[in-house]
Amino acid sequence: PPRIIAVANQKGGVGKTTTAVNLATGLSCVGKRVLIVDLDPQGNASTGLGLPRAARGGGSYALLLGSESLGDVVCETGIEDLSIVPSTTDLAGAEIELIDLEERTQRLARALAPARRIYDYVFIDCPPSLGLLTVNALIAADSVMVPLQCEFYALEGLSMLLGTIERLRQTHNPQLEIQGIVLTMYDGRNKLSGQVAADVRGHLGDKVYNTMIPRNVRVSEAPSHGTPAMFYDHRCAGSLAYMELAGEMLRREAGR
Amino acid sequence: PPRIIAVANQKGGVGKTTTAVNLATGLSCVGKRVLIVDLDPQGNASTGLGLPRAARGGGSYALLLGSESLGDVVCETGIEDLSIVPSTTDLAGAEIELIDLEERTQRLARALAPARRIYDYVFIDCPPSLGLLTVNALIAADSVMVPLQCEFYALEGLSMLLGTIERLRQTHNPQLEIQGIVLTMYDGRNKLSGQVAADVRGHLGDKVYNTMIPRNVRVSEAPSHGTPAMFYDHRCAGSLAYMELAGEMLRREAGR
Ligand SMILES: Nc1ncnc2c1ncn2[C@@H]1O[C@H](COP(=O)(O)OP(=O)(O)OP(=O)(O)O)[C@@H](O)[C@H]1O
Ligand SMILES: Nc1ncnc2c1ncn2[C@@H]1O[C@H](COP(=O)(O)OP(=O)(O)OP(=O)(O)O)[C@@H](O)[C@H]1O
Ligand SMILES: [Mg+2]
Ligand SMILES: [Mg+2]
Repeated sequence: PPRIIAVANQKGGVGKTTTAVNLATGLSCVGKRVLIVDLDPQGNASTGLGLPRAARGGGSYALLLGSESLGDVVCETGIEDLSIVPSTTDLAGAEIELIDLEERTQRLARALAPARRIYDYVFIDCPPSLGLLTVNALIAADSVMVPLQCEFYALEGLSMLLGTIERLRQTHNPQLEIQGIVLTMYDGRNKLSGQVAADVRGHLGDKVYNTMIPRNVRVSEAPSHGTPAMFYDHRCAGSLAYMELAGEMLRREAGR
Repeated sequence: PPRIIAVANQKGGVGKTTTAVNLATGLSCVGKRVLIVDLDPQGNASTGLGLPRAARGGGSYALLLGSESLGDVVCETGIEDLSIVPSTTDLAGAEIELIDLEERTQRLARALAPARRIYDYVFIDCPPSLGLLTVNALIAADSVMVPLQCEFYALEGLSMLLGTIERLRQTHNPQLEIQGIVLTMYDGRNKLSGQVAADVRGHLGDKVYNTMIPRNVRVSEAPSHGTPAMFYDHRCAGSLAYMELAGEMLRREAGR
């Protein structure tokens, strides 16, 4: 059955965009039809998939404000079975504009309803905050994927995020669950990485994927070529880890 | 003369908190009286300076909403000449609460006015967004310090940030200028870092500090001990770079 997954964490720079882009690409490579919704005003996922600013149309802003329907705003990425609703600079003003609208927290959920008939997976790349954009994503989603950088500050924000997810589950979206926690930018040479990973596994058990994404410079080079790491360098450690993560995610889904 | 500096960049994880904490510490070590205002609901600067959650008082939330004055919310850090207005979890709801208030964009500017009589420098650590909290900081500030991670995605967001600063200079704060751009997490071994650094210097010239902050694991270990890198390991490359940055900043100020 189709699944809408919010990729969220209010801590900045933890690998939300990188995970959304590369995991979505990995799943499309094994024949799943995948849509990415770029809900970050920075538009990194759109850039990371090579969409020039001038060719993004109304994007996720028009979808949220209801001026266009899903079919009008979906763009192709040039990668088979992978499409995107890009982000435009208008999105920076969306949170203030949404405040006065009816059902301001359910707009994305309504707008994405048709996606379930077309795609196997929808990934929503969230901005680094718990404002109205991320709240819309959490209410539209079936589950949340939480990229967690193996750093101390990133650990600190986890309880705030899990608290917000729990609150929205009770007030707006009873089916919302944790898809999984992905440890990112893991560096085996430094003991802090290992301590954070052990700490998170100790608290959250098998909600944490076995697959860890290593810090790997090829991953951070790929966006400047407008292509996912998997296409930029499919043999690098980062690409292999994201393929492995796609496999682990599918295996867990099959075992549900 | 006293100077209020907003440490801002809507791109997440670029080193805003690390720069605010370590630069403020460096300046206090050379006899400047420094205040940090933690305006990020995550509260990383408060944690990085060892303030337990239970001992934070009303914090920056009370200051913004006007329920307490500056003197009531300032806390000591245990470091001579360095004080902090901590962040509390209430701050997560502040943006929505501010929307309906009078002068919602000038509240921090008014609240920090008394700071000019007490401190030589005030650093405001901003969250990773351009919402009402960061707008309040940019209107309260004399200048903006922009930490910029030497990565492709971080470069993409710079023009959006500079555009917002320019707009606020015209509408709300005519004196607002760029204090400087700090290149962070520079890794000489990878060519992407060098390309980004050269690109930024090419566009922005001497607005970019000569001092670059190297990627250094001791810097990311320090917050788990509740202390700045300078006190955790004053000989590490990261601490030395922040001392150098403090020196460069003071030298530039003297030359103005
Ligand atoms: N495994 C990795 N190895 C090396 N660099 C990485 C890796 N994952 C992400 N990066 C780089 O780290 C930076 C932060 O990653 P990314 O932008 O995906 O995080 P984010 O959580 O989406 O950030 P934001 O909070 O700003 O949206 C980027 O420059 C990215 O290229
Ligand atoms: N020079 C450095 N070397 C190594 N690690 C660093 C360095 N500077 C910052 N870090 C680490 O990188 C991560 C991001 O830095 P930091 O939290 O200061 O960024 P930020 O811009 O404040 O993030 P946010 O956008 O979430 O507020 C932290 O885990 C921090 O410890
Ligand atoms: Mg992102
Ligand atoms: Mg921060």
